[in-house]
Amino acid sequence: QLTEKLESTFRNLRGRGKLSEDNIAEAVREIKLSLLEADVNFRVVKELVARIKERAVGAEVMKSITPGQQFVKIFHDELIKTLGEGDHSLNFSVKPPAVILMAGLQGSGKTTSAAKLALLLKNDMKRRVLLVPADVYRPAAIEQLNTLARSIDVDVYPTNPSDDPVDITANSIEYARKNGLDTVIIDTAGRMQVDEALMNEISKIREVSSPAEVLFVADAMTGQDAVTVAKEFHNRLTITGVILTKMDGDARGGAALSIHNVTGAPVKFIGVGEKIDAFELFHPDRIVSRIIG
Amino acid sequence: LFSASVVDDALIEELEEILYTADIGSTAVQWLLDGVHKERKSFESGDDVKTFMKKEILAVLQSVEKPLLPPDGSPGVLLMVGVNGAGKTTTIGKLASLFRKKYDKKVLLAAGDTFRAAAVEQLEEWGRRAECEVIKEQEGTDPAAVAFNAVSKAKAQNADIVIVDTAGRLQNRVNLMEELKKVRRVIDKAHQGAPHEVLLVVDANNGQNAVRQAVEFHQMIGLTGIIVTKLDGTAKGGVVIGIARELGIPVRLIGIGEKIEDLRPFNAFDFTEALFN
Ligand SMILES: Nc1nc2c(ncn2[C@@H]2O[C@H](COP(=O)(O)OP(=O)(O)OP(=O)(O)O)[C@@H](O)[C@H]2O)c(=O)[nH]1
Ligand SMILES: Nc1nc2c(ncn2[C@@H]2O[C@H](COP(=O)(O)OP(=O)(O)OP(=O)(O)O)[C@@H](O)[C@H]2O)c(=O)[nH]1
Ligand SMILES: [Mg+2]
Ligand SMILES: [Mg+2]
Repeated sequence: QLTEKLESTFRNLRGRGKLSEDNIAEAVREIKLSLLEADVNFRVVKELVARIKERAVGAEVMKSITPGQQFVKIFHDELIKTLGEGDHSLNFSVKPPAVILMAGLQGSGKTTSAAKLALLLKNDMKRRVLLVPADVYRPAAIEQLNTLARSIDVDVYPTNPSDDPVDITANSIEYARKNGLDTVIIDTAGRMQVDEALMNEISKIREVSSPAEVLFVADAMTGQDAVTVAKEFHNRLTITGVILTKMDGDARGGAALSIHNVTGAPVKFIGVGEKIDAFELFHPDRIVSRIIG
Repeated sequence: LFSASVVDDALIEELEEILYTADIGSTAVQWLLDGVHKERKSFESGDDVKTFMKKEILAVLQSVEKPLLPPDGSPGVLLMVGVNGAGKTTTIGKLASLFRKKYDKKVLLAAGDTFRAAAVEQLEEWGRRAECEVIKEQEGTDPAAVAFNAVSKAKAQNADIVIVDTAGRLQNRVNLMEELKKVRRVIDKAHQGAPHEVLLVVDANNGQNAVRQAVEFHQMIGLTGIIVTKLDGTAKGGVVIGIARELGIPVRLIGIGEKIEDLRPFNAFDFTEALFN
């Protein structure tokens, strides 16, 4: 009698069987919609959902949650794994000076992030940084980086708007080498990935600088086009890391998934404000919760 | 479900991809697909369906198409607002040049971003290019004070137009939105009825957060128009449809590059065509 009762209790505790296409269909639909509303690219959503669904179907249903809820948990964990993979630190195991190249669309936050990164490297890793204003097009871009550099007491390479960005790059690295500066951060002009002339320019900048890191700076509010943009920048430059800026806003940040999907590059830092210390190491947990919603 | 019509699952999937990747957003996508479903018996091809959707979108966008003319107001005052990096300062340079050259207006620019590094210098360079005077104050001055001074000066100088630049701000930063509310209030104090135009500058690369921007900025200070920048890239700016449907705020101008002449009136037809290219 008692044995039977106990057996049936255990059977119920073990749950309701396995996850199936049917019992997670509603959750799949809701997650798809949520990701799209979070600005994850349409094709990336399709691919992610298909991959994770394949992994989830057949899993034992856990007790006390519905199959749908369990699928969401599996999805959440998969995204954390995806965004967490790769080397999230900066690669400095190169012959000095280590060059970090900042690249991205207009207004994404490159100049501000260059200064933020310089401050972090100076304070946390005692590195001797040279900031290089290689944007000679935007009015007062050089002044902007100069002002930021002064505010954090970091060296900045002297530049004029009449200089050529490729020459600025080469000369600044030589300058760093001669003056014992071990890190060179190159701020470049914002550019569209379809602008041939400017994409050729940044390819040349990459060529003459042999960067240890090529950081793609992207606005957290970027929408669907993140894949098209990131893919081309990656083709031309081989992105080694991503900085996601303006994370202090309320954008869901789905662009992070889109960009990672097409570049394989890890998000290394996030910008969390206008101040120069508003800069953090990237941790996937918070953004994944934000994206799934 | 759709087997009797040309609107089958494959077509729906194809349409969803076009619409979503243009940043049109789930609410508007659903609205369009509901319309397609209603009319499904009338379509003979996938192209018919696309034509139908284009027509629906065009109707919405035509209802918010409204060119931007230099406002009368002696002086007419325009307040430029938006999130960080959207293109406010650059657009002011373009607009100042347009008003001066095409409409022969005397334009003053107010350097209302007193916070960001080299913001004033950037506007000053644009002032030089547009050949318009820039009114500025010390770094860290209350932006409302800059706006007040610029409008007062414009009245004294009989300038036709004042364009007020503001610092970029994210719409969820309450204190910054309050600051903007104050700037608007002070402009009205300096010149009753001003600002005559309050323009939200939106980056075409933004996703659905652009709708949040429009909602919050509109709620805080009341918008008279949207300017969509960076349409020279590959982003389609489909968020404009969501903003139009939700708020009905007129779309006045588009930015199509970084040069002073890269400003165009918003054209609903061209914009709709581009969404489907
Ligand atoms: N709130 C917030 N604002 C940011 C953040 N990062 C950058 N910004 C702001 O975004 C705006 C654009 O930043 P910039 O550093 O000028 O961007 P950029 O990529 O160098 O721009 P271009 O050189 O014109 O391509 C400025 O107003 C910055 O203060 C961030 O993490 N949070
Ligand atoms: N390609 C392109 N770039 C643009 C356009 N409008 C502005 N930009 C660029 O976008 C970047 C940011 O422009 P800003 O005018 O500084 O933007 P902002 O809104 O004033 O920025 P903050 O004051 O920092 O908030 C600059 O590099 C501009 O040249 C456009 O229509 N097309
Ligand atoms: Mg810059
Ligand atoms: Mg500005």
